[in-house]
Amino acid sequence: MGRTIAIANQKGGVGKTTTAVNLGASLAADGRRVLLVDIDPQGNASSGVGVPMAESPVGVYEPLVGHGTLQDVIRPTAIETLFVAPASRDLAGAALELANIEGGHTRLQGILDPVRDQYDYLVIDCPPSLDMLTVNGLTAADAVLIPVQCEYYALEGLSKLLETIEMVRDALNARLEIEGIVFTMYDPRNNLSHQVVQEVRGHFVDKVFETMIPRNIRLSEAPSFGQPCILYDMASRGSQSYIQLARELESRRAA
Amino acid sequence: MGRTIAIANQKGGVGKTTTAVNLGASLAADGRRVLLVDIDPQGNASSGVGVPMAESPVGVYEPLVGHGTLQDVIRPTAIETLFVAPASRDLAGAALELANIEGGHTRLQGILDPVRDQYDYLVIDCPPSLDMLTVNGLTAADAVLIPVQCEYYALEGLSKLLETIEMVRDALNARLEIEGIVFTMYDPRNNLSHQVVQEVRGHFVDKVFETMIPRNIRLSEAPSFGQPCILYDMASRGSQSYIQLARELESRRAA
Ligand SMILES: Nc1ncnc2c1ncn2[C@@H]1O[C@H](COP(=O)(O)OP(=O)(O)OP(=O)(O)O)[C@@H](O)[C@H]1O
Ligand SMILES: Nc1ncnc2c1ncn2[C@@H]1O[C@H](COP(=O)(O)OP(=O)(O)OP(=O)(O)O)[C@@H](O)[C@H]1O
Ligand SMILES: [Mg+2]
Ligand SMILES: [Mg+2]
Repeated sequence: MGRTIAIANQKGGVGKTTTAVNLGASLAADGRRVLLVDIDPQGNASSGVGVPMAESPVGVYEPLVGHGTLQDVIRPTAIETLFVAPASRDLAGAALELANIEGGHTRLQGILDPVRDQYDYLVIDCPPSLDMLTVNGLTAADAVLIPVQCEYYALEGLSKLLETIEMVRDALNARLEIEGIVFTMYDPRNNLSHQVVQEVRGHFVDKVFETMIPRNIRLSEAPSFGQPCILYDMASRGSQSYIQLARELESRRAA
Repeated sequence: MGRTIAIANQKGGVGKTTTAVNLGASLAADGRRVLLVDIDPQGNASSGVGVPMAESPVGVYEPLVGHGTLQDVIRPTAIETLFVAPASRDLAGAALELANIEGGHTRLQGILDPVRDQYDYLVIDCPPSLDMLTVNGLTAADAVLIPVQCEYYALEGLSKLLETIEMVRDALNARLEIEGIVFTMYDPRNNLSHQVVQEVRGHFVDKVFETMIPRNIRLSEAPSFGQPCILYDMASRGSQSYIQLARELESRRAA
């Protein structure tokens, strides 16, 4: 049964998509079968693996609202064991639609169940909000991985996110746990990065990944080629840090 | 009658709050009376001017849903002619609530109307979404200023944002115009920045501000002190670029 991990943080631009794409790709490069699920109406994770929303007449939205199955919309990527359930245009209205239908919180869980066994990991990229799409992502997941940008504003939202995770665990998904917190865009030369790391490590002790993702331009160039960074520039510090994160994630599970 | 400018872009982390706070502060430092309106449930603009959400028992949310007036919640800041209508906790549920009440799209416009005459500018910081809060921001505004981060993913969402602006103009607010596009976190040393600037300038010709906001660490350090950057470090390139942006904004209006 595949382990389902939601990548969530309502703060914008903290590296959710970059983590979903590159962690997913690194796990796949290691031989795991991975499904990337894009429930962000921006569709960045989809284009990040070369399946832009504009080229997907159907995607996650359709089965989410009852038209067909998720299996119908799953596409291959340039990495043999990495598949994607892409975002499609109509996802933009989904948060509101899901709020107004019976069982709207558990729709994603329902469409993922029939396919989970085909994968070792299912990685869900969430939008920058705590709306019904993110709630669906948390409800469908075994665990949530929280990217934290090493910036002040990124600290502010953490307690609200943890409250929401708590609420989802109590009301909708008792199995939901925190996979871990991963620091992104870490720049050892600047004081702010150190302060944020100190502060978060102090609070969350064993929940913080050892691996820190450095700020690395190759990570932000790769999406313009529709490639995960390990295909675009495997030797870059960006790629290497996500490969290391994938290894750490797997070794934590084995423990 | 104060000019109301919404700072909007559904892409996360592109510098909406940093622009709202520092453009607002620069206009105020120039002697204008400015009201910063924080309709993002994260409340970053509020804490960015030293009025953290945790310290605001009431804020924009309350008058938005009919309890009291906006005047009741407006607070002063460390800059004499800069005021803030802060975010408060309950704003997190507002997008859904507004979607389900009569005239939910125009609530913000309604609560701003009685105070507009007291200010030269009202600057609205929007959340990273195209939900009812952002729609309220666009409906209440005379113009929208669009921060564009010099990154690939930031390009992807632009056409969707322009569609939404068009829709709001047609259905809710005929006066809505585009104040302009401002490049943020521009790094002249990297190719990607140049590519994004070329691409956007090619499409939007006269709508792009000459002033470009450089990536500058002082802009991201200032919020941890609850200060706009012009108070934290007036001489920094970050502060100077926002002062220049404020000047350009005013000279465009005079033209
Ligand atoms: N470690 C990194 N080094 C350099 N650039 C990065 C890094 N991680 C992400 N980026 C870039 O920063 C921007 C924000 O990252 P990303 O889009 O992954 O964040 P997000 O949290 O998914 O954003 P949103 O909230 O809009 O969904 C992107 O342009 C991305 O390419
Ligand atoms: N020009 C800049 N140079 C360096 N850092 C910047 C710059 N502009 C913004 N930042 C930092 O980048 C992060 C994202 O900026 P900001 O929070 O203003 O974006 P936003 O669009 O308001 O995000 P959200 O989508 O979450 O509302 C913040 O930590 C901010 O301090
Ligand atoms: Mg994203
Ligand atoms: Mg913001």
